Amino acid sequence: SSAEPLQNYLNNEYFGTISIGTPGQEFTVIFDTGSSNLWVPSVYCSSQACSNHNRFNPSASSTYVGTNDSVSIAYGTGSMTGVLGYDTVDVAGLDVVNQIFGLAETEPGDFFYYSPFDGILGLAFPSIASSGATPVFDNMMSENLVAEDLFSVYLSNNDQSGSFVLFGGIDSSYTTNGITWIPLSAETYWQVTMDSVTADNQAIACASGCQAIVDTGTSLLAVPSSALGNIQASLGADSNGQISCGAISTLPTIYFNINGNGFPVPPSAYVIQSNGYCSLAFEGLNIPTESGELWILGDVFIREYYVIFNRANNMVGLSPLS
Amino acid sequence: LGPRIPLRKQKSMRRILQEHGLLEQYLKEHPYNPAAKYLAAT
Repeated sequence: SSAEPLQNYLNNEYFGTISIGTPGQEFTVIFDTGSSNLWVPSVYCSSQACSNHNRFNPSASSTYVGTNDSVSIAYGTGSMTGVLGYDTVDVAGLDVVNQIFGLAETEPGDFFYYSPFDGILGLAFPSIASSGATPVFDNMMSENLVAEDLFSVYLSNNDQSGSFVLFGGIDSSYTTNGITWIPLSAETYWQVTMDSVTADNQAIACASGCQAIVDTGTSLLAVPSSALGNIQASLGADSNGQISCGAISTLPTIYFNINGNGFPVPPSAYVIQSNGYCSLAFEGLNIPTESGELWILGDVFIREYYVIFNRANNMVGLSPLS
Repeated sequence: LGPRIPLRKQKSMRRILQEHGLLEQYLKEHPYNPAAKYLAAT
């Protein structure tokens, strides 16, 4: 089974389109480097919640192969259950054959009706895939569909378009500021060891080191709850993260120090302005690991860098965009 | 360079729920817990 509560994707803003089956049936999905499974709704889901989404119809695909294996996704408002099946998945023109995926049969609750995406395409490692389902990118590699065993992500800051996932290559026009390669500390998520988080040359969190996941499926910067208060206090925010919009120009750049290199994120990136109010793009979470507390570097961080997820040598490459 | 899939930047589900006046109810019924995604895998 899998548990990826829908609220994890509440803030997500970046979506892409894939198709599954022959002929292809289109789905809007989140390309999520923080999970490893592919899920879409299916025609077996007849509730109103699913009625607002594209649903996969196995009988309309000549290449579909079903299984009797069931899966369950906890979506916050209840479980979305379904079955596993195999079919051809078209991602950016690459036909991944015999891709295993989840066909959701029951709705996750009324709120799924409002979800702007149909499903999720996980881009993390097979070790965290539910039901042992081989992730899409692993099949891309094993079927020799990609020139190099890596993919890269660019998230545009303001534009409605321009963002992309590039499979099997690095777009050198996004790496003119150089690439810093960071070895992974675990082959589960895209996880690295972070040395510290500093502002104005002072450690404001992670002073003794911690773990960090680069996750396109998380919008904000998720930090240990124990560190959140100190970050908010250091930046002059209240305990809800609210801050005076007029203070943005006086805020420091925050440095995420990883593998001996500092990766800056300016206040223009980590302060969210909405309806005349400003708040820090940090949220608290508590996940201790054997190697220290876990941080999630979500879209707020990724928008500052062209990120290369390299499966060939298990490294993450970061190239500053400004 | 390789196959590239464009990503669209759209309204988040939070924004959509907000516009429909349902965000407060959603968060009340389902307290936001970003850790859940990772705890499940571990």
